[in-house]
Amino acid sequence: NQDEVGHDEL
Amino acid sequence: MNIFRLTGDLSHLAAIIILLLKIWKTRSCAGISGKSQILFALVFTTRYLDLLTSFISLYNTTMKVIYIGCAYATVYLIYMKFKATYDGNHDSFRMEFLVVPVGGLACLVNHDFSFLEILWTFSIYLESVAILPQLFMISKTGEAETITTHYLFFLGLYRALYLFNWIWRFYFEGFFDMIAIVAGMVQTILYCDFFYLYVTKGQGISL
Repeated sequence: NQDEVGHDEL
Repeated sequence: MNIFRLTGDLSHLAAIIILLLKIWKTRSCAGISGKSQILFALVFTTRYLDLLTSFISLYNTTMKVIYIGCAYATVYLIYMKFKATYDGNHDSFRMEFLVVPVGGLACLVNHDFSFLEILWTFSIYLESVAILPQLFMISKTGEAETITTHYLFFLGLYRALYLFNWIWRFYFEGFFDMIAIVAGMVQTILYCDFFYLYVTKGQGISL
C-alpha cells in the first residue's frame, strides 16, 4: 500500500 | 527505478518535446487541442507542488521542472505566440465536464485527506482523461498530422509502460498504489482506439 510519505513517481 | 518506469518517463519526455518542437518549428498549433495542454499543465502543477516540500532525487526534481516548464511553454505557444493558428472551433470539448467530476472524486477517493494528497489524487485522475479534448478534436476534424500521431503514441505508451512498472514494483517491492493503477488503466484504455489506428495506418490518421 501507499505507506511512505509522498510519492516517488513522476 | 526499473526499466519500465525509466522508458516510460523517457517516452513521456519524448512526447512533450515532440509537441513543443512541432509547434515551435512549424510555428503552428493547427490540429492541437489547447484545452488538453491546459489540463496537462494543471496536472503537472497540482502533482509537482511537492517540489517545494520534499526532495526525492536529482532525476525526480529535474524531470518535474522540465515537465512543468514544457507544459506551460506549450500553452503559451498555443494561446499567445501562435494564437492565430489555434483551431478553437474544433477544440470544443468542455473542460469543466472533466475538472469538476475529477475534483469531486479526488475529495471522495484518496489515500489521505490532506491538501497535497488531494491535489496529487486530483492530478492522477485528471491525467487519465486530459487527452480527451485532443482525441475529440481529431475525431471532429477527421484527421491528425503525422507528427501529432507520434506525440499521441509516445504519450499513450508512457502510461502503458507505467502499468508494467507497477507490476514490477508489486512483484519485487510489494508496492502498489490502487489509485494510480486504476487511473493508469483508464488512461491507457482511452488510447487503445488510437493505438490500433496508429499501428495499422502508419501515416496520417482519421479517427
